[in-house]
Amino acid sequence: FPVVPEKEKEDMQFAKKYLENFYDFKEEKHSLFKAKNLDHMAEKIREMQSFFGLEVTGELNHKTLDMMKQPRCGIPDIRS
Amino acid sequence: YSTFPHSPTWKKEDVTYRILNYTPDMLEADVEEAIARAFQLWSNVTPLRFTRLYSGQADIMISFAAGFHGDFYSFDGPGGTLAHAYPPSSGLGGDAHFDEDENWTKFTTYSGYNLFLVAAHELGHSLGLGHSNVFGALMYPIYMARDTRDYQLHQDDIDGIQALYGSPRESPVLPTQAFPPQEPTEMTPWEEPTEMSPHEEPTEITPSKPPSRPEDCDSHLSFDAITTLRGEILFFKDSYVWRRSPYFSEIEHDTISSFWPSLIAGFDAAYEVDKTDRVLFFKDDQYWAVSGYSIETGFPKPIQNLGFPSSIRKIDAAVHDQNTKQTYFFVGNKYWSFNENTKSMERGYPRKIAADFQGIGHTVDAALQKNGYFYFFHGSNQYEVDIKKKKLIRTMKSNSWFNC
Repeated sequence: FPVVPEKEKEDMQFAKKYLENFYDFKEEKHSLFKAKNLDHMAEKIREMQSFFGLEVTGELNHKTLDMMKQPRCGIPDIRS
Repeated sequence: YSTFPHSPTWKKEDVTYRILNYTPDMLEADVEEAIARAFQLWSNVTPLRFTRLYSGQADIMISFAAGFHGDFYSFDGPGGTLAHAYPPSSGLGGDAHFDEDENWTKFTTYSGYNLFLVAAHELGHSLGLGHSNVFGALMYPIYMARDTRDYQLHQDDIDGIQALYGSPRESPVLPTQAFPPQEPTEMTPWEEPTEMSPHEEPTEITPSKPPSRPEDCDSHLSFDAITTLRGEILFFKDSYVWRRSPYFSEIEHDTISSFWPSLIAGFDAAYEVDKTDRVLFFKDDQYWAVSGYSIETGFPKPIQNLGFPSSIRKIDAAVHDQNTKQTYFFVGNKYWSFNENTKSMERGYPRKIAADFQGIGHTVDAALQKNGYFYFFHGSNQYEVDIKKKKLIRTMKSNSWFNC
């Protein structure tokens, strides 16, 4: 696969942290199936996009990332 | 609205709070007033009464802290997470923490976060409300700078808190520790004293009451100025702003002073130079440059600096062409072309608008570039123009952007 540019890695890391903090995302660190983790994250991105009325794509697009970078309250938006 | 799992609430109407420490960003009295006002928002719509304690354990302990501060949610420095609070219960329950790395302000300004607004949100959590996905609600998780002078709870917030505590008894009850009575101020009610950052020059604020904001779909609606700003479109009229954002389907209503408190309402023109993340506002023979909320130092400047002759005392409209890096300034039936790369007016201008823009035979009140077209606004109509051919394509109502 093409090497992910540095910026994208940062964004992905930021998004993971955001989803962990506010959307109950738990990365399965020891999962052998990378694809499974990505699916799970895409699901959480969809939840976040739906909450904020963004287009629900499951993709970490520009608008979604922009929304994640807005100053906000530290309490989660959804809880398990 | 939402609540926490199992909808925890305070099982009493008399709830106590205590302010454990203060932020150096604000006077202690201003912190106390902001917190008391925040409590009053909620006591006005529920039977709850809030009493301030000065020692011992209160239900809601309020503090400012930075980074790790002893609970699961460490703060993250400037921006990002601003504050958090816990649902009703003993111990940590109800407590509200504010990130000291933020710049807390008494009023909505462009360089900090309004403590009253954030406190009101966090106290919603302290009383048992979760986050709401209703845009514009106080319990919406993202900070939105807005005018807080006569701030009212959104109906969604009221529905949420009354689902937990019911409606207020006969009359709203003020907190038992009445915060200092409002000093009569010289200003008219709609003016909020501005906190100016050191690099700003005080400008005269004209003490006159603005007309009420026209309805979005008023067929006679016209605009003073229009600009893009970081992907959004801002429509200005008097002190009012209509914001069309790609993120939200609804049009948001704000006032100029809620974004730029020191700018005078009633712009003549505005345009964005997207590559430099800069918007220029024009009023009479002066112009300002802003980047987001902050006004660049050294402004306002005279429009003659841009190359206008001294006979020009104001301009009607301005629009920037992202492709050619030219900005068109419209004055009467003529227009100038300004080269943003060389920062100078192009030779051979002014020219007649009608000579170059086929079908545009009148003055331009406001102008916008979007989706590869120019939109020239005149009164309640707007004219969509092909940028390359400079040819009129169609005419629409000025407020067609508002989903009317």
